[in-house]
Amino acid sequence: MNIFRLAGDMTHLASVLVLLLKIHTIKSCAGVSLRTQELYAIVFATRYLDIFTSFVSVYNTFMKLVFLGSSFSIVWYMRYHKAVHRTYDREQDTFRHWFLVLPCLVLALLIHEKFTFLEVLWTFSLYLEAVAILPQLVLLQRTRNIDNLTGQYIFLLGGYRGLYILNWIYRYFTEPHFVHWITWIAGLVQTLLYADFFYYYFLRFIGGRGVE
Amino acid sequence: DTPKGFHDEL
Repeated sequence: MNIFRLAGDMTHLASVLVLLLKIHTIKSCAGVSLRTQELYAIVFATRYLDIFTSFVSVYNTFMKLVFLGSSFSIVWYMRYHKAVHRTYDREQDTFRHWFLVLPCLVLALLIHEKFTFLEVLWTFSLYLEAVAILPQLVLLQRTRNIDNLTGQYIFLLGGYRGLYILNWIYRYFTEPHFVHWITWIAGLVQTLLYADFFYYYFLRFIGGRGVE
Repeated sequence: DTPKGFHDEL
């Protein structure tokens, strides 16, 4: 564990807590894409299958349970909780996210580190996570300006993988044989997809306006 | 660290 990875995990945890805070306290998911949340639930479900077979550390297992529990409960809230579901913007959240799942699965079957069931699903979860934010970014452009909590959620979600890139650089220079091209490229693509959002997000900080 | 091949990152 290094400071970059810890900062990345804490940023990721913060993004999930901000979203849960928004949905649980003000009972609103306005501006939040259910489709992105569904993709993230699949990402964690396919990435953490080894939670039962391989024990890394208490921290690792605990965080996996937190991410699994929060992603599925957010989907449940947005789908079935009466008050929250009412604030869900169904007409605008129309990105065909299921079209993202199949190509990621095919790609994982073609490009992976090891051809085993767990490894292919783990690789699939990496590819899927790289594009999971797309429905949310499309929704963002349709609903003109968003509230601060949603903006902070997306900012933290984009930032965590950026910190992971620093973690990979650090591990590359400090651990022999630490080379994971698939993870690095997927993480880089994922972070680059936020570039446009980061630009407007920082403009907001400088200009003090809402996220246009 | 973790057994070879397992992923130790989240």
